[in-house]
Amino acid sequence: RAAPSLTAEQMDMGVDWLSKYGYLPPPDPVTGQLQTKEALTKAIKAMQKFGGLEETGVLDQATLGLMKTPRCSLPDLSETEVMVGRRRR
Amino acid sequence: ALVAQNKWSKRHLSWRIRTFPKESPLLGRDTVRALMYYALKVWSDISPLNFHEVAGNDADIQIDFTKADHNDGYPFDGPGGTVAHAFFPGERFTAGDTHFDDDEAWTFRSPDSHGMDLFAVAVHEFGHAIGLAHTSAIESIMRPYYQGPVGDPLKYNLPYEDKVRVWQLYGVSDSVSHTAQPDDPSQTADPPVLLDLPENRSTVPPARDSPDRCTSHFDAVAQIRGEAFFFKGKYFWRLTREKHLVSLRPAQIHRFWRGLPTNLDSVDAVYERPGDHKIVFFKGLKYWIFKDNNVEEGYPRPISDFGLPMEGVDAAFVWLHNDKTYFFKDNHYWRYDDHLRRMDLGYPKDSTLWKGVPPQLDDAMRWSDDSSYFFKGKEYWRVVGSDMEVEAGYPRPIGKDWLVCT
Repeated sequence: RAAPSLTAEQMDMGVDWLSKYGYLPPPDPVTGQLQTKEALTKAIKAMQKFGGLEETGVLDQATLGLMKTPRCSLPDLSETEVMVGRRRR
Repeated sequence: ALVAQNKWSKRHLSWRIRTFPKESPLLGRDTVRALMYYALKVWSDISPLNFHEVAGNDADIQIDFTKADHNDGYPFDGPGGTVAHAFFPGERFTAGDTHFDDDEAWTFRSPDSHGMDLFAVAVHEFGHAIGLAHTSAIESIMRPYYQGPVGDPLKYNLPYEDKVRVWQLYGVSDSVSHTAQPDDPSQTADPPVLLDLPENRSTVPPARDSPDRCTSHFDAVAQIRGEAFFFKGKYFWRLTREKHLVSLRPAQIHRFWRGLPTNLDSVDAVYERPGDHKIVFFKGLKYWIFKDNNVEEGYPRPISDFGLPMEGVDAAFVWLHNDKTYFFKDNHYWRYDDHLRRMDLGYPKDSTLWKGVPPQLDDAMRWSDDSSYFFKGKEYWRVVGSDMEVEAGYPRPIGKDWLVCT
């Protein structure tokens, strides 16, 4: 659990969001393996930094609030960086 | 900033709205077209790119209002969440295409700030369409999150961060100062000309009957696309938004405003309609509506369409305070709602309610300093903000203050 008050639903939403906008590679489609805790923390920090939040690395309420803010569909990382992430995966 | 995406190799890009948003009384098709035009213009004003609207299926930038899964890999998710996206330039046939979620409550200058401001989102998405990625910079339209309305499309100025990124991609437009610095109001990157005025029109020598700008009592004065137009007889003078005369010599009305009768000897009043930014000309009991420089089909029509009296109008202007259109005739005035296309109840009223404004005006206009200006004879009066009273120190001379006269 990234934060004590976080529900499983919020956790899933957070991971989906981070994947959708390029901070986290999606779960492996073959093995279904999820991200490591370290990768998740790093992704959250990157998202918080990009959004102007304090880089706590946990899915706190401020972070979840920003994730619910209306936004553009395109990822925040460039296509090149997303592709690099996929290749690494 | 992230690494720049692909960019267009050509400089002239076509656009087209393929599907419009669901019906809304505040956001008609012409308004949507105008907002797209101005959102693209934000980028073309500071770069060598040019955008032109086309009708066919081959537009570089196809604009759609769609919802849910629309088969491009970026499904929309209903109100909130993702609101729009655009495809970067490149080889794919979708390059440049821009999609808005039709489940959003799109608005334009909503007074209560509800809904999603279409102009603000369109400026952001067209940034993607020309190659800009998201940025975390605080002062940028390319931040990924919706930041609320950005104000009047005619006055919007890109943050310096975004200008620099566009210049890195495409270079600087010929009309843009290379030394422009952030927060320096004297170094604006916006070219002053909004409407198409080919050089050869302004260099056509005026006829012998052309009036003297310094002694004229003007027939009509209007702010159109941020610029001031002074009409006299068959001619007009044009001032940029910085109040610089485009030319000391007047241009001929019928050569610029295509579709007015060539024998028209003068106009009574002119104003730019709020909402769709069409331009309305009054003469006698008739009026014409222009989209940019060209008259719309079906005009002239009788001014009774507005519920106006049968004697014509002296003046027409849109008050910034409430976005309503005010018509003046002799010592009366009317208030018209251009969004609802109807006259407000309780009018006409006595024009003396505008304290200090004289009767039988030549014309009136709003101006970008949030003031309204009233013109009569060789003098003009200023009304600031939402006051209905002339500011102290007026009247002042029109020629000296507006038209480079001594």
